[in-house]
Formats: sequence, C-alpha cells, structure tokens
Amino acid sequence: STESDLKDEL
Amino acid sequence: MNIFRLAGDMTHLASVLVLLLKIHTIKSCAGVSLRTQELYAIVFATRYLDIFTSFVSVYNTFMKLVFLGSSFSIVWYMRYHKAVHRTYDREQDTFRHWFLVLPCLVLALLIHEKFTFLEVLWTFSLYLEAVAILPQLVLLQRTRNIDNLTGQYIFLLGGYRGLYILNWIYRYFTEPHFVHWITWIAGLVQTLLYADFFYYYFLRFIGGRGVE
Repeated sequence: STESDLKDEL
Repeated sequence: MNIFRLAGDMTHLASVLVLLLKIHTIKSCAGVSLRTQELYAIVFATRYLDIFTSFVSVYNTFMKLVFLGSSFSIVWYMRYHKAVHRTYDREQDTFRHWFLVLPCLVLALLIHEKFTFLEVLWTFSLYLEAVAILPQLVLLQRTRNIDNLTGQYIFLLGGYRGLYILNWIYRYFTEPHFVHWITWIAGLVQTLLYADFFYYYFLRFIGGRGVE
C-alpha cells in the first residue's frame, strides 16, 4: 500500500 | 533498495527507452499496440498520484516523472504524430482494452489493503498493469513477425516485473512482516502472461531468426 513499505517502489 | 529492485527499474527504463528510440528515430510504431500504451498511461497516472504529496527520494520522483512522461508522449506520438500514426496498425489493434479497466476498478474496490482514495487507485493500477500487455500480445499474434526493437521492448517490459518478484522475495526474507499478497499475486499474473512470449523470444536467440 502507498503508506506502507511499498511506497518507495515504482 | 536492493539489487533486484534496481535491476527491475533499469529494465523497465530500458524498455521505455527502446520504444521511444523506435518511435522517435525511425518514426515507426509498427507492431506496437496503442491500446497497451493507453492502459500503461492510466497505470502510471493512477499509481503515481502521490508524486506531489509524498516525497520518497530524488530517484523515486525522477523515475515516476520519466514513466509518466514517456507513457503519455508515446500515446501522443501514436495518436497525433502524422508520420508515426501512419505506421500504426489500427485494423489489427482491436483488443477491447476498455473492458479491462472496469473489472480492475471493481476488483480494487473489493480487494485492497486500505480503503482510501489513493490506496484504491494504487491497487487499481496494480491490477490494470497485470493485464495491460494483453492487447500487445494479441497484436503480436496477428502480426506475422515483429522487428527486433518491438521484440526487445516486450521482453524488457515483461522482465522488469519478474525482477520485482525477486525483489519481493528478497525483502520477504530480510524485512520482518513484509507481506503484500495483492502486489505479489498481481505481479505474478503479469509476469506469467509473458510466459509464451518469453518461450518464442528465447527460441529466436537459439534459432537466430526474427520473432515469429
């Protein structure tokens, strides 16, 4: 999800 | 950021650059599906909505701008640039791609990690990207054989998400509580859709002929 640790991914 | 993630982003960047090279230099989009390009523009537009609200890093923002800018400019080139549009195979590129958008939106409204506007659209972009290549693969089967640049474009585009899967495996084993089933399943479906393309693409290398 955007807030969690995936937000740095593209 | 791990090596798989960086390799994935570089592969994705390479795919975009190969397509822009083909379209911008030889002014041709033969064998390229405009419908897949339109879906990708929607994918990036709905995935990078937070580009102005949450700053992650210069790299992250830069890459988002590159993917947004390139996907929209490719659509523009294929629709409105006279020379390029002339090489667009309208009769063959007929996959009803709008039929993919609504089911992905409904699915995102049903299955997501958090029910917020940004999160639902972000999840929608994951589902849509998983199926965005379908018009291109259908066009590929109708077009007898394709030029190397288009083949390389599809190969790199399919490979980038596969590298992301390695990145998720690496993060799963190195970061506690790193579990994201939605992202993993969408990424796996996306990569598996390329399976037969990869098969023929590697045959080409072994056989040394064009992608039949």
